[in-house]
Amino acid sequence: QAGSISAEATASSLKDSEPENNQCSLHPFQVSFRQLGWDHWIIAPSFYTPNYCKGTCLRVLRGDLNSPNHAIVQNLVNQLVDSSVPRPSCVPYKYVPISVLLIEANGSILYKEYEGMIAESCTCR
Amino acid sequence: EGGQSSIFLPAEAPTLPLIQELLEESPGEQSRKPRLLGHSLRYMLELYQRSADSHGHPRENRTIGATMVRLVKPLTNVAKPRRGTWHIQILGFPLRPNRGLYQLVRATVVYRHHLQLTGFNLSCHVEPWAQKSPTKHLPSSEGGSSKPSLMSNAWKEMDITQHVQQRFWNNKRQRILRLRFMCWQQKDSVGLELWRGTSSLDIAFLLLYFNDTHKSIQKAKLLPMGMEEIMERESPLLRRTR
Repeated sequence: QAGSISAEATASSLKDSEPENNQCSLHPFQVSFRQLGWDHWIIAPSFYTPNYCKGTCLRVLRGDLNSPNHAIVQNLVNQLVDSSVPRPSCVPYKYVPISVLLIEANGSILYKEYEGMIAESCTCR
Repeated sequence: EGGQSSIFLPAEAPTLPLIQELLEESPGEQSRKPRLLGHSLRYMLELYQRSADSHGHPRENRTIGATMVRLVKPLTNVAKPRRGTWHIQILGFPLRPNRGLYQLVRATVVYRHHLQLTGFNLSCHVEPWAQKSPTKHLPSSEGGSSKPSLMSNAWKEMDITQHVQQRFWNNKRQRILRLRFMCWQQKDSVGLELWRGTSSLDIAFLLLYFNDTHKSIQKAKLLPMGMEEIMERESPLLRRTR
């Protein structure tokens, strides 16, 4: 059974080719807090680069995507069992923080490090 | 503004700590960042530049020792009757109730050590003040203060961590931390009116250093009821989003 499943999966994956630049990857993106409508309380920084993840998650997931085993299984379920179960999505894997300087409603000034503000890498899950 | 789409917060999405805090603490659209750089804003900008790069990435060699620093300006300023050559103001700093989200690691007061009023020099210092125990004597030394690294020689910084932690930090209600700002003049020439005209915003500010607790980190993973509360509160940000 394992052999037949493996053969089916391999055959399908050969058809599942995607140009490398369309595959799941990290894309740089910079925003200003003015664009977000937060510039009247965020003093610094003026800009920040949250980045985003975008692209196709192939049926055979690349090792550098750090996908959990569940993503591999979900791919197989979609392909072999039930196509209504979606394939894994390209989403951020690791995040890094940024430091922000804010002015609060009562006039206090706040320096704060916020976790999870910038996507550093992507995964399929 | 002008039809430009703003932030959409779907009802079922967990509220990010940043967004929730900003919704709670936002000064409102009509408020604008101060145009003139007072000492307090200058201090925090220097602190920010030392702790993060231009993109907002925390510097690896930062020495701030905390993940959050709040600069609190005095809310109240009461000038006391002059005692000899001593001029005294009681400064009141509002302290937020402790909800267990952050651990206070350090509290200091940065104050004007040398004050100039129309050419007359005054030497000043700060000490904690308690209404029920007025001191009859006036201190003669300024032990415990040092020059803050981000300010000129006219300023000094005094550690009051123990005082704040013992008296205020475990209190669930908002309290006022009162400090006595005392200045000594050499010549008996500075009138009370001149002294009263001294803006409390320019003579002292409080610095509170915090680290995240397990609760504050965990809060990011909770599914608020946060979202329903925000929708019900009709916050200005969401009103604008609609």
